[in-house]
Amino acid sequence: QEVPLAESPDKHPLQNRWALWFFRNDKNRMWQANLRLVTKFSTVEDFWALYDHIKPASKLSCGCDYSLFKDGIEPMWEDNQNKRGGRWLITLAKQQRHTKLDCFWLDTLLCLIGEMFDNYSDEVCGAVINIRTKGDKIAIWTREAEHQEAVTHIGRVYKEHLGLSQEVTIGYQAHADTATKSSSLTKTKFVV
Amino acid sequence: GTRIIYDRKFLMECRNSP
Repeated sequence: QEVPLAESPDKHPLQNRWALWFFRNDKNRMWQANLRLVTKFSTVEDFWALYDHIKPASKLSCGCDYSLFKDGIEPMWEDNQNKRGGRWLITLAKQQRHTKLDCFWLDTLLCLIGEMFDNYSDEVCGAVINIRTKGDKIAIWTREAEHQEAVTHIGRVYKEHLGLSQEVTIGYQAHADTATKSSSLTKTKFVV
Repeated sequence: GTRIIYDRKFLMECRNSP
């Protein structure tokens, strides 16, 4: 359901307008038909109005996703802004759905809308959370997998914002590799 | 132009402000 959001001069503008998407897995329909745009926002206050209005990720059914992408970028590999890119992937253990998932996802969203990746924030396309029986996943998508300096900077800052310890590593996968292999075999391009 | 950057603390403070 679309959430109407009023514009106001008193609100704090964001650098980018963002679009929240919702995916529900209905196997009788094509993948793209299961993807819905929820709403777009471009102020801090409208972000919170939306966030506080929708279900927390941990309460979604298995097979559902939320995606937050910059306006104009669709949350799929095929989009021109994504197709040469990749993702920093956080995989969670099953029991973490009730402890870490919502915190990690909120911190991911705040990193995006707050433009917390310094001069490399333009490389960020969006973020996706997948609710899955096998284990939930959160990822930040960037636009160019070959931009090593930008990608690794984003990974380091992201890891720091999630409060992950130095012993924990996270990996970056190019979408081109994910698209052609089963996810468990996708090669990791960078690690931080 | 200048990028609009907000830190986590500021964003969290905006959550419940009137």
